[in-house]
Amino acid sequence: AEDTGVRVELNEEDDGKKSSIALKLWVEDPKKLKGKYKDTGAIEFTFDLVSEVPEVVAQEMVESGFFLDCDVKIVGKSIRDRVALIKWRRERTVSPGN
Amino acid sequence: SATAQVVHSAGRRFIVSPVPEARLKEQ
Repeated sequence: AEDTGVRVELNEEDDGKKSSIALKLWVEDPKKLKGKYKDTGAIEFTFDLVSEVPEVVAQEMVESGFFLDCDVKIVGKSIRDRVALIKWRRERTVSPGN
Repeated sequence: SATAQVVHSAGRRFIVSPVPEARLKEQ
């Protein structure tokens, strides 16, 4: 995935079954953000792989004061990339015999 | 405590915690 300066990682072990999963997001490179970023630490949240949209969660982070509106796209993309990877891994771990 | 909780108006819970230092050093 593209290096957006915002890192998103799993915050729990993925059992491959439940749709809602814990993620952790933090800024690795503030220079890649357009707005001035105040170092608040890592943000832990849950994300539903089936029903939620990464960009909506990014917007909620903006509205909660973690990021400025000008960075909503980069945060959304970072979450989207991680979610895509989680889904890809899940597809690969499905039994090939089925 | 090093953690803080922010609840967005939509009901989502954000928990702020220290950045994992070990992971930063991985790169």
